[in-house]
Amino acid sequence: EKQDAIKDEL
Amino acid sequence: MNIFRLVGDMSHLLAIIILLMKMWKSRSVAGISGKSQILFAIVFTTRYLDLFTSFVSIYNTSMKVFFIGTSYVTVYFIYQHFKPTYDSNHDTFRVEFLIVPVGGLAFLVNHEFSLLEILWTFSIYLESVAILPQLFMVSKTGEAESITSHYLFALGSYRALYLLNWIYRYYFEGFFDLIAVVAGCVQTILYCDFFYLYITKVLKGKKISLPA
Repeated sequence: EKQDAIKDEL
Repeated sequence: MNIFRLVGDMSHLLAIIILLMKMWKSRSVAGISGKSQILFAIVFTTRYLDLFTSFVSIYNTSMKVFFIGTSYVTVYFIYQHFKPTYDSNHDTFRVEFLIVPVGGLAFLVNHEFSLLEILWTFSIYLESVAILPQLFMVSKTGEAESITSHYLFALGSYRALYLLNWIYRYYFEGFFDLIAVVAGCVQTILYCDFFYLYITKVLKGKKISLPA
């Protein structure tokens, strides 16, 4: 799964 | 949030506002590719489904809602409100040539084989090529109004700034997302020719006009 960090990007 | 991402987001926001203002003030969608705008509406819709599953911040949520909402307003302007001014004869890029391969790739190359992940991946891949119908339209008509050029410059700069953001995050946070980075590079490369024209022509007060 992708890292959480990218979830805060748009 | 680092400076590159913040400026990137602001550039993205500015691009959308420039486009809406252009349409609203001139009462015209001339020179704007409806197909690219439909693709952007699909990009935002498939990427931001996580609005329903996770909360990050007020900033994050409001930007997502703004991007989705304005993308539908833009499509509405082009195909309904200002339809008589829409130049469909020049907006002839075959979008199925983008959607089908991108959909296939998202199915094959993703972080996790689940619906939300595949749709997120699809949106990342689709965003990287969604501007092609617009660039095709500019090359077909051989010109772009200055305001359309400003829109394209702001929109292209946003992903270029995200590349700097990812370099920063790699060094300082150990964060690296191959899918986003490769797609971001493709997206930025597609704008390079336009960036060159923008800097050499539009910034010197001339509008973009290509030799026939």
